[in-house]
Amino acid sequence: KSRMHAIQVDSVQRWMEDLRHMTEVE
Amino acid sequence: RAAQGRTHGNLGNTYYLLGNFRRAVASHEQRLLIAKEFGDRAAQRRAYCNLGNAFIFLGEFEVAAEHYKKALQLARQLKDRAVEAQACYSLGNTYTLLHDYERAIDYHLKHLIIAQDLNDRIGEGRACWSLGNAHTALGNHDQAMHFAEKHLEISKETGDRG
Repeated sequence: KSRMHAIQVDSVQRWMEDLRHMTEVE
Repeated sequence: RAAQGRTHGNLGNTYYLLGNFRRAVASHEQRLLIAKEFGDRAAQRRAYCNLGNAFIFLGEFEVAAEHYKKALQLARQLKDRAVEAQACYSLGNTYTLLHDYERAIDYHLKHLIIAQDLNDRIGEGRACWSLGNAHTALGNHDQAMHFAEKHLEISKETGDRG
C-alpha cells in the first residue's frame, strides 16, 4: 500500500482511475 | 468447457470491480488456462490484460508488466493495432510506477506512433502527456516542453479543458 501512496505522476493517476473501472469483457 | 472459460472471465471481472483483486487474479488465471486449452489467443490476450490490471492494484508492478508484455505479444500476433496501443500504454504507465522512465518512454513512444497511425487524437494527447511527465522525471526539460506543448495543442483541439 505504501507503494500506491507514492504515486505522484498525474498522467498515471488518471490512467489508474480509468483502469479501476475497466475490464476486458468476455 | 468453453462456457466455463467465459464464466471464469466474468467472475474475474466481477471480483475486480468489487475490488477483490486476489480473487480476480485466481479467476483470470483459470480463464487463461482454458483459453490456452482451446488455443484461443483473443481470450488469452484479454486474460493477460485483466491479470495485469489486477496486479497493478495489488501493487505488484513487475508482475503486472510481465502480463502486459504477454498481452502485447498476442495483440501483435492478432494484428490488432488498437489493443497493441493499449498494451503499450499500460506498459508505459507501469514502468513509470516502477520509476523506470527510459522504458516508460520507450512504450509511450510506441503508443504514440500507433495512435498517430490510427488517427486517435485522444490517445495521442495521452501519450504526449505521459511522455512529458517521463521526460520531466529524467530532467530532459526540452523534450518535456516539446511534449507538453503538443499535449496542450491536442487538448485544445479535443476540447479537454482539464
